[in-house]
Amino acid sequence: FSYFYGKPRWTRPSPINLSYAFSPDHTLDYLTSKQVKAAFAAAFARWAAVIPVSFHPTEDYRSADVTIGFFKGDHGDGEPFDGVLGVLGHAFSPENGRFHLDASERWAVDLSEEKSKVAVDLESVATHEIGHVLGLAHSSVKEAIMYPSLKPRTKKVDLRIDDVEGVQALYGSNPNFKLSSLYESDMYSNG
Amino acid sequence: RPAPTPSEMATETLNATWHNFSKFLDAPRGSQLLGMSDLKLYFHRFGYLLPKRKINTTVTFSDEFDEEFESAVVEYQKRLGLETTGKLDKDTMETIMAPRCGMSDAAVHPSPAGLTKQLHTTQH
Repeated sequence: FSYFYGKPRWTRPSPINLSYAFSPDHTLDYLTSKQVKAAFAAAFARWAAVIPVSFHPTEDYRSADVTIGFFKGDHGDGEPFDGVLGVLGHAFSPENGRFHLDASERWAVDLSEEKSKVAVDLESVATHEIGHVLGLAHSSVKEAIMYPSLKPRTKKVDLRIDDVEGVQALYGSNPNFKLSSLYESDMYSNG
Repeated sequence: RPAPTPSEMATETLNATWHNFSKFLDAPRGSQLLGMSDLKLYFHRFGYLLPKRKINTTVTFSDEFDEEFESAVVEYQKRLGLETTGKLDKDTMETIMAPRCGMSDAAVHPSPAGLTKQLHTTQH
């Protein structure tokens, strides 16, 4: 795991509660709001399970800590999106909270239903970008959520030891989480 | 025939931005290949290569597979968990062309294990 330069993190008093909201203007027309919100709720829950940080949705986009939207091409932050595949999304380090996904991708919430060869799993990318929102940079561990690339039609949502150790070094551990359970899970999945 | 669904249309639309890089597979150091500058721009974008030249505010690179680019490839391979050959081998090219997060790989504070050297910071 690695961090952004200066190791920024959300610095408000513990317990940290972060709100998130979706842009009312920059949405997708082929997924329902409910589907998108469910994918993000699952992604936020994965991180909240390992650190003492909670996330809650709000309708107030302007005042939310984390602001999420689907944008095309040049969307004003100096990092224009490039169409189908290529760059999938980006998010800013703490405590900025901006979280942008490329609206040109074919985002999927259920790969068994979505038949496109270029479909990208929304929850997987959301989980990765939330890592950036929390202060993690990219990892060199291929299995980690914070590894920078993701092939189309691939679902990768489980935090690995590398992700958990990185984020817990920033925020501490959720008292209900046991790292040993993840070691056992990793050992099992790696044979 | 019914109009295709958005899903079917998306299947026909493939991104060519990085797919064109496949022509650089196994390109040797010292070679001069048209479009190599675009691959160098990719390495610049994600934090592995600093430009030698700037025309106005536009970053430009040569089409030569030079020593500096080889070092950038090695750094990329180290950071992405690839075999460090310094060559544009199959694994490296597949990783380069894979869809990815737009965040630079460079703006990092190394983990205690000492993962990488710091190249530069970004606006993020």
